[in-house]
Amino acid sequence: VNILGNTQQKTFTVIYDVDKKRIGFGAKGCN
Amino acid sequence: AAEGSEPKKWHVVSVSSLLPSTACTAAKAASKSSALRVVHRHGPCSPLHARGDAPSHAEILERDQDRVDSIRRRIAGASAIISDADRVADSKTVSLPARWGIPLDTTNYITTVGLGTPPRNLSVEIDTGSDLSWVQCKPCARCYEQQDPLYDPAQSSTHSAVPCGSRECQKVEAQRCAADDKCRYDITYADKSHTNGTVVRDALTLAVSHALPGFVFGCGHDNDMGPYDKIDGIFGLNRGKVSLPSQVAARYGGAGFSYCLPSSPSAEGYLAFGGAAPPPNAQFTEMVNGAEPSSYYLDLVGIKVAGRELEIPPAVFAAGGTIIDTGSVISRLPPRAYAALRSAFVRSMAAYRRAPALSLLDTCYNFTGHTRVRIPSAALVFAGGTTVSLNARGLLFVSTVSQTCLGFASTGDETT
Repeated sequence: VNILGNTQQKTFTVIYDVDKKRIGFGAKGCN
Repeated sequence: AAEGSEPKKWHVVSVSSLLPSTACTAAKAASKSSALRVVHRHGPCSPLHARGDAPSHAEILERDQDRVDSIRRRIAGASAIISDADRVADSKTVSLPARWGIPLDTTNYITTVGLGTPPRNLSVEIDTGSDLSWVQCKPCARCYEQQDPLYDPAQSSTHSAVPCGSRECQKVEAQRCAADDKCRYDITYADKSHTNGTVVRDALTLAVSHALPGFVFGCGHDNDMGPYDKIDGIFGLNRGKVSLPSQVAARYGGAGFSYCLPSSPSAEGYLAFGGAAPPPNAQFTEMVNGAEPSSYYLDLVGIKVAGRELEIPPAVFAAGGTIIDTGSVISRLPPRAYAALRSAFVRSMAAYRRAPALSLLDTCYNFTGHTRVRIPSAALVFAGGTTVSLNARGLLFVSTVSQTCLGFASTGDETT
């Protein structure tokens, strides 16, 4: 299995939209 | 670097900006009142920081490999593990079966929650790769030293036990019923660290005025997390039936959540639940099903470096699927994909001196003497064309100025 680890997730808003079965990424999420 | 509508092909960054500050930079007041503060476990923003004794980068990466190995074992051998567990249960032995491969050993981000009534603040790791939340708990037969006072059920007016035959107990994957009708759990991790205890429920305060009554979690009476962990427990965020998002959804409707992991140990991020509108710049990709039902899978199909898509057949990524995991530090790619990424990165970095490998990271550079460095942009391409451009901190793993590495590794196996 491939892994998308936390180094690559840093600073993005990562959105787990479980109801719509989708995952989102928004840049500069911690600001 | 190209600006405007064209994606950047290069990042030009100050070398000093890649290194973490020794002081905590507090986040601005969150617009999301229900958001929890998220910090790196070993950074200056962490309540655990004052204790020191953080692991080295090499030790973090070695534990990261243990975690990824455990994820692979869980996927490859789940049926065999369950058979072993059942065999032990059938023999009616007192000791509970250890569940291997529940990968919790290197989660790196923590948040603070309130547990009980009145709420006691506890610092817990957040982990999208696990299900049952747990904290160290009185009475404690064997607990490691932690930051805060132990959670004491006797001091909470809203604590109650979860009976063996209850629906909540049946939802816990690693549970076993005991003769005293208490619902017990037992988890052993990839590095042989473990927690076991009873499944209980109590009020959980996520933020001011955001309480979750009857939160089901593990009350750990016998715990060993290895030499570095001083955390009070772990909170599971995966798709399992007793994970925190699942319990939030059961109470409030909608299992969605979002987080931002800070770019540096000295900065803060957040974890938020509920139906807040996604940021306008968010790009979505389909959440797909994989071999491990409680994990979050994405359909990764390509990688771009410096604006050019690498020549990697999509089937290379499809063989094992791709899990998104807050608890793994380094992303793992199939060997052919990693080789293509590494080659493109090395070509783009020809101006810089190479440095020795760092544990599983084999492509490292020495930036000593440089105030600014120019590194290629990289982007992950998902099914449907969603393209997520990584910033410099998402491409590099910075140990020191003299040893800064490409922050990806190979799975070592094309077929999994």
